[in-house]
Amino acid sequence: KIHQQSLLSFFGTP
Amino acid sequence: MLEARLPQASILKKIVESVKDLVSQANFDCSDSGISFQAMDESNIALSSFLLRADGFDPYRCDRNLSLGIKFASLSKILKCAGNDDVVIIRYMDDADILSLVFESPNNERISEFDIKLLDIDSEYLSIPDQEFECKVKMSSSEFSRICRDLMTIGASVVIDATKEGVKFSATGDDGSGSVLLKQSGSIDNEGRGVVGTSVEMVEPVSLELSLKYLNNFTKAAPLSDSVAINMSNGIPVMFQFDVGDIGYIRYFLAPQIKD
Repeated sequence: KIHQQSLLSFFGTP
Repeated sequence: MLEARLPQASILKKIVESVKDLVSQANFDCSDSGISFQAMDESNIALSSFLLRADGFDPYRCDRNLSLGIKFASLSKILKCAGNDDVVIIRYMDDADILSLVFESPNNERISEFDIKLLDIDSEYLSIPDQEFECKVKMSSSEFSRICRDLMTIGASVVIDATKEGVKFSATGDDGSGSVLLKQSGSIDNEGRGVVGTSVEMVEPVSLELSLKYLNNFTKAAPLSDSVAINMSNGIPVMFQFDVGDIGYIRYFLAPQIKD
């Protein structure tokens, strides 16, 4: 199954 | 206050068209260096951003940093009232709740003015790490659009493989599979209206699987630029960049898909 990763797991909120 | 005069309305029209389907509303951040924007789609999967540098406007005046909340659907409708060759003047008076857009026809005989209501948007900024990418592909933006459209007929995602040979786009679906290989060409002709070739600058080969639904959204920026830069590293979000002449850019970030 293919899973789309969220950007939140790569880019942090400052 | 803000007063920014953009010599060609078509640039602003194209920018808004290229983000309005991904982001419904966002803050335009204005400072003395220019106008920028950054926002994610509702599902936090794609991030869109753009920058228009102050020197792309003539004149440009911004006395203090401003965050102007814009609803893209409204801005898009208003910009449809501007001719492509009209001059656009973007004007904001301090503490007002509207943004004024003035369109002047090339012969200056028709001047229209529209006010758009501003929104109070509490947006959260993502800090994007400043990173070197393992692979930088530069290719024709219309070719990129065509490949994304063609492969969408096969599957929902595309695998992008970048090697020294070139860049390969592949899709697989229930009814079959398809791929397009663009070989690296000798030189990129970004001058004039020449055909834009493909270049691959790389430290190591990269292979990523990306959602075609999002890529097809990003191709809406193709009218802004002859070429698109696709910056990739294995396992991290890809950055797509369309230059807006020499006055700015529009960028999209999309995380790769992984198999569970």
